[in-house]
Amino acid sequence: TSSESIKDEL
Amino acid sequence: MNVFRFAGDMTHLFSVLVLLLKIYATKSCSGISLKTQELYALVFLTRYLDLLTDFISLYNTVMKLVFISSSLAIVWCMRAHPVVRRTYDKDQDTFRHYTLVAGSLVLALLFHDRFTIREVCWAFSIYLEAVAILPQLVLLQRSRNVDNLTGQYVFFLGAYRAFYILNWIYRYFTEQHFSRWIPWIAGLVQTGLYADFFYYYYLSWKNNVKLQLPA
Repeated sequence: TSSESIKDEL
Repeated sequence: MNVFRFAGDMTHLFSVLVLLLKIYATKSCSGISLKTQELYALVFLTRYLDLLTDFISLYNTVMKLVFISSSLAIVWCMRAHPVVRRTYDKDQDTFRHYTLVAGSLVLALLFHDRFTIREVCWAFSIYLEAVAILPQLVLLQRSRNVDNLTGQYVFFLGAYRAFYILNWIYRYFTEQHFSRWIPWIAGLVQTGLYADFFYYYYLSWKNNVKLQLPA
């Protein structure tokens, strides 16, 4: 989802 | 999630699978840097602390668990597996990786979004990931004969970083919130480290000869 922040990336 | 992020995650996953395949199929970890693998295990353990507190998606949770467990499994294999550990090029894998850990820790204590354990750990993991490949690249350079799977492992790792940069560029232009500068700078440094390797990988592929990095 586009609400993910950069910090939720792997 | 955009296509670049997904492609980055998949090439990252693929690199891990190639490495596991190499170790499993050949019962050998020659050409693989234990120091880089230990650094990656530390990167994942410090970055994915949010597994304990937040749930983002099943995809994220599964991938994070895969990266943590595979990196720990590889470190265990190289240190303790009765057959595999004897193939470890210990004498050539001499990069002082503690300096990378110390440097990343100092940077994370100086540059972070907020001074909390999680934010400092996150920044630390980003800085450390940027340089964690260095012991592996040094070992590749020292190894005269790099086998195909080892070359492909590093190639997919580099592709993962390149896709993440594209992902951030895409997000920068398509989303309202500003991307943060910490992963931008660390990501660019990290991708730059691979540029040299990519060049020689391309040459070996084009000329159909074994990969060999110049000393």
